[in-house]
Amino acid sequence: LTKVIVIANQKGGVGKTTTAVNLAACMAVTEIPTLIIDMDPQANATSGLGIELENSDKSVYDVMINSVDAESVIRKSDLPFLDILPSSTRLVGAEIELVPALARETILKTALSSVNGSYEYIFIDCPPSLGLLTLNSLTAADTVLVPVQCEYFALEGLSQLLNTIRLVQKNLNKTLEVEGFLITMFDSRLNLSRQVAEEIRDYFKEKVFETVINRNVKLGEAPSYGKPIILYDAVSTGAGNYMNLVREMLEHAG
Amino acid sequence: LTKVIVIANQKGGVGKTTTAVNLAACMAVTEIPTLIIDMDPQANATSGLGIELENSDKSVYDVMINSVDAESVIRKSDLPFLDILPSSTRLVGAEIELVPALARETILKTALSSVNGSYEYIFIDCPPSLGLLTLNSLTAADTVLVPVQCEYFALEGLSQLLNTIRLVQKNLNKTLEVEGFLITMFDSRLNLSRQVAEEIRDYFKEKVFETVINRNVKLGEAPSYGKPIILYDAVSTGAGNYMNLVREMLEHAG
Ligand SMILES: Nc1ncnc2c1ncn2[C@@H]1O[C@H](COP(=O)(O)OP(=O)(O)OP(=O)(O)O)[C@@H](O)[C@H]1O
Ligand SMILES: Nc1ncnc2c1ncn2[C@@H]1O[C@H](COP(=O)(O)OP(=O)(O)OP(=O)(O)O)[C@@H](O)[C@H]1O
Ligand SMILES: [Mg+2]
Ligand SMILES: [Mg+2]
Repeated sequence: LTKVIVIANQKGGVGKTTTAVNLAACMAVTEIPTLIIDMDPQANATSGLGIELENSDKSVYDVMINSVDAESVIRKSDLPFLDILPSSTRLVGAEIELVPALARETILKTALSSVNGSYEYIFIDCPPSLGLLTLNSLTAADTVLVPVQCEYFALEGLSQLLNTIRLVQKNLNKTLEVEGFLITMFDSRLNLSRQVAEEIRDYFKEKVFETVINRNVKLGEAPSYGKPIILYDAVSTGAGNYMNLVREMLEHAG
Repeated sequence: LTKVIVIANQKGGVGKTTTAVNLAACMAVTEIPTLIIDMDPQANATSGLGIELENSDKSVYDVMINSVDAESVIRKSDLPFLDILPSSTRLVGAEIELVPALARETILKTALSSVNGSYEYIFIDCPPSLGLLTLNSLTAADTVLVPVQCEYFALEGLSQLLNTIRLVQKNLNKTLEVEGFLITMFDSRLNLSRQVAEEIRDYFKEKVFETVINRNVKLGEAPSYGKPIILYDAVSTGAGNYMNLVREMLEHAG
């Protein structure tokens, strides 16, 4: 059975890609077959795993716009149990190109039906918007994991995201659930961090992961080497945080 | 004469809103008539200036989609020489609603022709994408100011942004120029920060502002009080950095 988890938040820079890449990599390290899908035209998850596409290479753009089979586009990463469906900058046109398409919100869901059996977990990294790429991801997912940065603007944007999730649950994906809210870039020395984290816990209660991702410069350095944190610096706080998150998710899944 | 500067970068969380709000506020403090336009559906610049819209209030959405006169939607801020054309979450649908519109990239430029004479500077805050809201802003602008966070992913995204700027210069706005690249969230204690800042200066040379915006928690606290930094904590590093940026821009405009 495959579980599809989308990592979404329209607020920019809250740690979506860092969470998608490192959660998927840490999951793979426990030998669970995992796929990461990069639905962001910035292709940060793709480069964060050390993959550089040539102009002629197929990407998720071809799956979404030209109905190319997802399996033929998926490639291996440096980690044995982690594959990736890479993005490319051509995806930047997809938001507009998808507008007139038939059943435009369910294209990804249909495309994934051919790969579902081969992975236990599929993680989808989203762009910082609530457009058709994020809607496709929410429609294809079982659950949504929401990274929330410990900043005021990040808190403010949550109601808009929850509205969108409710709309998707009503019209496109009745079984979509919230996997949880993940506190990211937490800095225990800052009042702002502690206050925002407290507000998130007060509001979302048990839906907030116990695991908190601390601000850790190693998480920012790893992508410049094209490596997830577990390969770049396995003893860093960042690697420890994401391994704990995997443990918490697997325990929760029972 | 009015100068229109768009603050753009499709990478999320690099300091676009923080720069738009605080640059506009510091400009207004020197008694230069200034307008800030919030083109982001997240409406962070609007709330960052303490403005809460009622459902019935008009916003930039009505200017873009219902041809409402911009002047009738503009409102005053807490600062005497600073006005704002506020955003609302209704704007989230605009990217799709604008696709079939006639001359869809020039709607904002046309709308601004009625307000041009009343301000010396107009700053436009963009969402983290290269869609029709950002294209409208680039088409309406004289120059573009690019905040660049001292992180690897932020560096990576610049070539996509520069491609888009070139396309706009060729097809929509021949006179568009780059105002400059602004290094944001700089932390002198981190190698990553110093390395990325050096790469930005090596690559963009004199196009990079002398002024660097340091990481300063006060900049993150101010929006929760609905105030720009100059009103929240005028003696903070953040306030000093943005006042310096205003001085540098005015000297450059000489
Ligand atoms: N816990 C952390 N500690 C330190 N740096 C972090 C942490 N998490 C992410 N970063 C860095 O912060 C920046 C923003 O994170 P990231 O790019 O993952 O966010 P995002 O939500 O995917 O952004 P976007 O909205 O542009 O897609 C990146 O440069 C990343 O390396
Ligand atoms: N120099 C700084 N020091 C500390 N915090 C900062 C600084 N600049 C911005 N911030 C904080 O970092 C977060 C991201 O900044 P901001 O929201 O301005 O970026 P943005 O590019 O507008 O994001 P988006 O892509 O979502 O529009 C905000 O919570 C802001 O308060
Ligand atoms: Mg990302
Ligand atoms: Mg912003």
